[in-house]
Amino acid sequence: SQASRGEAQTRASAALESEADPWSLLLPVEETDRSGLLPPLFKVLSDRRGEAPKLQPDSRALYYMKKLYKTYATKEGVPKPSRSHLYNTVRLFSPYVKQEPAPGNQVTGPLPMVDLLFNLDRVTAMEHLLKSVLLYTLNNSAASSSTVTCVWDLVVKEPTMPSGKAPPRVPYSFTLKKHKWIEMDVTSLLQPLVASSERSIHMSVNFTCTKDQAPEDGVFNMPLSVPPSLILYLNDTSAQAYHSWHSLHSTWRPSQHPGQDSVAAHPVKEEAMEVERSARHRR
Amino acid sequence: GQKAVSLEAKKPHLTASFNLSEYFKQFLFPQNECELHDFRLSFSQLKWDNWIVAPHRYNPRYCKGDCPRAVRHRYGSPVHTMVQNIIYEKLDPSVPRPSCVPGKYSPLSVLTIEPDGSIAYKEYEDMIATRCTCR
Repeated sequence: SQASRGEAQTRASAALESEADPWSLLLPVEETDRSGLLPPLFKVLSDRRGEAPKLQPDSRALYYMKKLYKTYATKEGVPKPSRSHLYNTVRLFSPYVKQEPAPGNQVTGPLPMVDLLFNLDRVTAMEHLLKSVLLYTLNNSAASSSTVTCVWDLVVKEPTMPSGKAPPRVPYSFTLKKHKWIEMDVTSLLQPLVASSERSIHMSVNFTCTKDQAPEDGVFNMPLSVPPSLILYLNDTSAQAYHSWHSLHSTWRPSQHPGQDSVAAHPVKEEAMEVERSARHRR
Repeated sequence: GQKAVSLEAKKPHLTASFNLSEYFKQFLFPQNECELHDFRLSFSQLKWDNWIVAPHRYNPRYCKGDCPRAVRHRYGSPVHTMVQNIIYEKLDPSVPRPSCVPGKYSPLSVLTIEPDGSIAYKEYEDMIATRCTCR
């Protein structure tokens, strides 16, 4: 019995040592309290020390987000004061494509309807959608000086849209030479879905393009390299998120409790203007 | 009785040859005065670089050092800090002296790869200490 007791003690001390890494010091004893007490960043950090993400993002999507990061933050990671936008969160989702795009990466118009499935589970209830775009990457064979006008059809298949809602046809023109990416705004379509905490969106997209100088040539081979990504520009109203405009008027802090966020979160700009007016009035 | 004795012992002994420079010494700033220190870490040290894409270097900074007795103007401390100092010195040394802590922060932008493979750019409040205070 002496031996087994000694064994038990060594096992117990080994267990303590394995727990001694810093994040376990941050975590309360009860596992269940974890989400309540830790800000989301630490919750993510403590949940995932050393764990690699299950799915690796598309390299072009990662390249795009790195460029976005360099636009918004310094090398030390401090948000640049020059940025004027209200969003403090940008999420890029790659689609689960239901149909394989045309072979050889060259998709000739009119494009086949490509079914795209986006899973938006990572969007939290405190994140409110300000803008969303479909991001197309053009492969480098697209470099031509012609201006191209594209009309594209976007149909949301799930969740089913209210009847009678015609899919938007948005004439869209851009000069291929300048674009490595094409951003197509889908905010009006996704706003109600994200607001109603829809987290799985199935849509079909196709667009046909003609060259402005030679419309008689008919449709134009659209040099798309991969199916589009979906980018959501969000305003995270949780207390841990940074609110650049409110730091100018430090009188107002985002609501800490979910129940109040509906008032505080939506008229974000009006709130800021109001605070501005009252601050100026007080001055 | 003990407390009275210990307090009596703390009173400065004003002897005839009282040394003024000694007296003023207590108002000088401490050698290791409360101030901001750097601590540069990279997420690869924490083995988080496989999902935190940016920034590569993160300097959260920290505050360390002794708080001088006359803290008012230099640290933006409230009057309460001096009251706490007086309590510690004259009434009850078990009350802690004011501590050197961060008084102002700046946010941090983080680019992460989420478990589902999506990519998130987020700005977090209060992630870098930019000024120290005595409280």
